[in-house]
Amino acid sequence: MELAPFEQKNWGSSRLSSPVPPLCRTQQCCLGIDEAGRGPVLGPMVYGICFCPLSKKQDLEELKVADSKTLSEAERERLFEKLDSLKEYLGWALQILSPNVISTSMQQRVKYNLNALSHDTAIALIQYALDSGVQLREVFVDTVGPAEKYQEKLQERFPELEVTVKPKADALFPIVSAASICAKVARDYAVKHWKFLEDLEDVNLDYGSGYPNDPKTKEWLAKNLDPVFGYPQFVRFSWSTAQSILDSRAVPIRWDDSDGHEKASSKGSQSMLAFFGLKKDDMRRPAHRFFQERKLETARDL
Amino acid sequence: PDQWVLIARDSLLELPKKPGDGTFFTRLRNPSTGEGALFLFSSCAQQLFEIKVFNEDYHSWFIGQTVQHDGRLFFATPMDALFLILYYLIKAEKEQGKFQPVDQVIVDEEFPSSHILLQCTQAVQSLHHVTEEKEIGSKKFYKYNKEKTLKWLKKKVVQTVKALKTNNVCVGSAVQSSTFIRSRQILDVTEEDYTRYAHGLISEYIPEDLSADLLKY
Amino acid sequence: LLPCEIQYNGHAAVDKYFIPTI
Repeated sequence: MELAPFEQKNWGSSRLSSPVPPLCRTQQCCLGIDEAGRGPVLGPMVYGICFCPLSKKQDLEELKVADSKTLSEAERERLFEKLDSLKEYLGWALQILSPNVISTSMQQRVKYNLNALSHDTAIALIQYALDSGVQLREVFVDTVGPAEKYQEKLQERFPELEVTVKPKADALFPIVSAASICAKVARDYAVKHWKFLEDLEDVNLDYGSGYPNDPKTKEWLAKNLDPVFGYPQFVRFSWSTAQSILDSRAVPIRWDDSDGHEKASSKGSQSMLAFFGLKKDDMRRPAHRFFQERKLETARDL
Repeated sequence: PDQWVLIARDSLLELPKKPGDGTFFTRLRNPSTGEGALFLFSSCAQQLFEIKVFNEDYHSWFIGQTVQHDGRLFFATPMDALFLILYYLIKAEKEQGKFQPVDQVIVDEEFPSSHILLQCTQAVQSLHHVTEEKEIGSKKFYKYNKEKTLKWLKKKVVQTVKALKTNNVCVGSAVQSSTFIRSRQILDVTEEDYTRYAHGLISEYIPEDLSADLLKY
Repeated sequence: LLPCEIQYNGHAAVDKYFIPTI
């Protein structure tokens, strides 16, 4: 799998896709969506879609892609090569969400949690297939959050399609399993070939499973923590494992909106009288507007 | 902390000709509030600079390969030392009301560096703008004169108005960002707006009573 | 000048983590 566009800009989001088979533009198709790398604290999350004509569903079943979870990395890669060779009737597309995109989305001021990000990514991929001329009829998706609500959301967005959201969809629907293979292979590759943007010396990729409860992963995080800058962008800062190590070992940093919570809680414990007394600063004549507007003050001392 | 970020003229960094003659910070009495404030004297105390600080919450500096927690940005801007001397002249007038040598006027136990103001030759040479002078022998004696001071301050206000216009400072009632450039001139800004604004700025450097008198003037 | 307050004075690996861009 060739992920050069993502490798070069692995702090953003990248879309990769196969050419759309002509058959998919003329026959009614099914599309499966699955993800890879939701749980780890390291590396990107990948959303994959696969689509093929309804008439080719049986061919996919015969490929036995449904057992993808039991496969090794090498076996998955072989299966992907097989899928990719079915260019006449099978197409795929991937959306790679870098750890940086995941972190910044989840930590932005207007809440945008991982489920919302996942839903939007899936919707964008379906739309991509439609925009590319694929004659979509059926969509099969693994659950992200409550299945019914997700199905409702997708159905409302795409009323012309038949949407099925089910847990363990990759075991039930070969087209979803095919998408799962594509997503997993992409994630494996992206992690293996990760180029650290940061100029780090002797960083190794022996981070264990990458899951937050893996002691080896935690050790890797602690070892690669910079007290001012935190982690390399390989890490999902928004994961609570990453955050708790930062809280205990990094220098404290305050932002413009940091005090919002502190002020709210401290005001509750203040006496009402505190708001009515004149403080010493209030008794000083206020500075001229010129200085106030520019946040300039007289320096009393260094 | 032993490090701060300051914007100042290059000339303030020149090495002094003699040890002890270099640029230095000191606290002097702010003539408007009467409280201590930070000032800077150039080499040999020839020029006085006021120190203003850009102080917004939640800032720090990267300086080379270091972090400086203190995110303030200091500015050293030249100012007319006569404003500071004026404070003492007015005080002397209120307390004693007689002609005195200027080195006896600028005495401040709380801010002992204030005598250094006497080294600002340009300000000392301009004392006649705000005082009546008498010369006995070779010695000069000064007494605060309100009328002369108001005339001098008016010139300051006029100069400030010119500077406000040249620098496109927004003096109207509408609040706008200093980086916002309007495509059309605001037509409702009057000469009076400029004068009031300039008066307000000058008032940052004079006692409140004098500011009120200046406004009437 | 940073848009946050870092409660620390000392070394920071600025070159490694920070790419100034115009």
